[in-house]
Amino acid sequence: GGGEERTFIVRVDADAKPSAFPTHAHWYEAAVMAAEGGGGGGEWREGGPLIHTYSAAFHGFSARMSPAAAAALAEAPGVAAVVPERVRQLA
Amino acid sequence: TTRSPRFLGLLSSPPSALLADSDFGSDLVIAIIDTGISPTHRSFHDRGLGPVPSKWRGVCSSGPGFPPNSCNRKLVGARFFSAGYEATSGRMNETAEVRSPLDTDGHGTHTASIAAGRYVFPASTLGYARGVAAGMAPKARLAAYKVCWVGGCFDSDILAAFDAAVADGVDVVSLSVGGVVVPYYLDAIAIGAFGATEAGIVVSASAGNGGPGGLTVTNVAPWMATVGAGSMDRAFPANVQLGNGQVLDGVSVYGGPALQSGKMYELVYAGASSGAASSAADGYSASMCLDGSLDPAAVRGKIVVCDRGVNSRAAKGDVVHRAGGIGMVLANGVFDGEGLVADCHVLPATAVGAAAGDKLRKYIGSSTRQAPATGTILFEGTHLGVHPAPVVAAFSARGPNPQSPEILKPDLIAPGLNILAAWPSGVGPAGIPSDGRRTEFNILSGTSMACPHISGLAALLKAAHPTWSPAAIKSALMTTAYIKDNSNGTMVDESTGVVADVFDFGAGHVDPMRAMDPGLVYDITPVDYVNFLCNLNYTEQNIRAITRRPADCRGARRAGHAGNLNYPSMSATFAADGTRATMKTHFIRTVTNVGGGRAVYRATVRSPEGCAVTVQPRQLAFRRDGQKLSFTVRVEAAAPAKKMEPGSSQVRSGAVTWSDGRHAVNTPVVVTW
Repeated sequence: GGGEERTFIVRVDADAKPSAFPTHAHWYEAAVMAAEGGGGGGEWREGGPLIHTYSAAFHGFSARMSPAAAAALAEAPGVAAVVPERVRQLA
Repeated sequence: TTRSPRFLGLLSSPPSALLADSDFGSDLVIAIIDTGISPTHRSFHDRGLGPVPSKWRGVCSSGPGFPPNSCNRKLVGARFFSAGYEATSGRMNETAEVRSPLDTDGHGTHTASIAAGRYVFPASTLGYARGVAAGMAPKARLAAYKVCWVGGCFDSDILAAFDAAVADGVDVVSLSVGGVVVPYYLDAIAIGAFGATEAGIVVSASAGNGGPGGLTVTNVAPWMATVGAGSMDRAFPANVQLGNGQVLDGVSVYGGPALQSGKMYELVYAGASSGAASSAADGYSASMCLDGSLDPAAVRGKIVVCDRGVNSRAAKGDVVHRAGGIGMVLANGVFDGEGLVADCHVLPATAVGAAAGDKLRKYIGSSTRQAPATGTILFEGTHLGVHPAPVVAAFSARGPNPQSPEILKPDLIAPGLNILAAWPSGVGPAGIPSDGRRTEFNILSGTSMACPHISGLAALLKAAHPTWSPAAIKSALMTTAYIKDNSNGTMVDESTGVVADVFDFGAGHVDPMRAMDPGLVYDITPVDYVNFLCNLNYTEQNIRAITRRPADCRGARRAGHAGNLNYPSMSATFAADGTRATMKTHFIRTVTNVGGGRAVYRATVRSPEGCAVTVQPRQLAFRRDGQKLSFTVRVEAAAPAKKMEPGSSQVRSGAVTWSDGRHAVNTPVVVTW
């Protein structure tokens, strides 16, 4: 179902970025917004929906979204994995 | 770190080969992903250091308490990542924490100086552990990535730190955080660490503090070094002398005004003890000395016995102190066993094991108003040359590996009990807000402290052997580790006092001088990890989530099983269902000669009890440096005589050792039914 928003980490195939998007961040934002509800259904956030973008250790991003949106995103082209965030503690 | 370099054999005059050959790690950058750093600490001065390595591409982020000039040739970079934390927890309270790399907790400063702190003299904590403090790689450069906040360390921020560290050009990542264990494709740390490893970065992570129970180890991906904690040959005895003449062993690094010499104080058990004269209050909360649970009238002027658990050990002392108690004895329960941690308490206090705790409670329980229980605490300061050492710390997380039992975890242990290291000037050593004391160094315990020991040592190895892969460096550290203590017995488990096993210490305790020249290493490429994941029956999509590589598992699965990853340990798991008399498996391994040239290695086998282990071939003749040769290890195990109960297991361990007369390459072999 929809469920409460939480943070997900999304891993993508960097080479799969459609050329219509000038940067990976544009692609990521559009993908989240589309997953949230057809390109405009997601909650608007200052600075956009992305928390971090990743490009060195791996390609992808983190974003707040509903579990339903995360499930939809997992099926999107170019998305390799959608992983729910966990909180770690100092050891 | 006033003891661990010597305990590890790093200190000698002239400097050890490891330190000299690596120039103390001066060209290497160690990333500390933690609570930030205190940049002005003496441990991070840059006197005598050459220019920042040219490969360094990082930045020095500024913010409150962390001006732009905070970095130097020692602390070459600092960043902070809070967006993930704040996305979940809301905007941070900037009166309690700061939006900069500044460490307002202390943990990150402590771990950073263990890995790469400069030589600092004099160093001590409240007079304890006095000496020269030094990190493992004292000239290595540090980069601090602050990801842990009051609310915890969030995966999205940790990954941002990994991403930045890879882009910045670090050589080693030290990660003293942990959490739940999930499949590797759902584990953000495992995913980030894979990318770092692929970039040639050694990732060292804490095993976790969930011990001594089994299956508690975290950060278990095979591409990471998973580090458990052991003791050193140093102790801080603070024994409890009872009015009945008994003396109970305890430990403490309390450094304030002592109890009156020769005076015996009334002892009171904080928990309910119906019928006894000396119970401070009733109930579970009081037994744990939770905040507000103690009756001041019952504890004033007395030494209060608190049970371990729920709140922090130092916080219990604060609760007793505020209630008017004059001292505290922190007693382990049966599940804590005999593991003791020395803390910087805010009042005269000591910690005792479960057996001593029982004696103490019984003594108090048998007292009367006319003949109250009495006692005092005898603080003995710092003892060196303690036997046996090392001992596996009770809290150190234990195997087997919950995700893939084919990979033995933890990988190895390093000093992690009562470690003195740098501490920020703005934080009290007890780590509680009411502690107004200030110390330049603090003594902490945890696999958090063990991990940066390995991180620093990995930096030294990488500096001395720049072409070695992360897997080769880990192999060198593991195959040269030892399992005998300084009493020449097998290391013991602190929680029980009995001999420890491979699920406690992995390959053993790190021995950096031997790791410098391991003779042979087990190397692993990223493709090998893909095959390993195939053999875990992960889907292609799951494998791509970790490795960003298309996975064709058909070849890998034909090649064998997950245990055939070229790992420096071997772990066989058999289902003892009573249907077979014997069970068999085999492991294929390839070793690379890094010993310098021609060498002939012969195998010796110590078979696990009840098993037959054979190696084929039994001799490996290397003609040149860098040559790779393979061998097969066959394990045949007799089924346990009795059918085992569901959920139960039996573990036996042995080893295969390759030796050319100069090197001994130890590989643990573990069999679990």
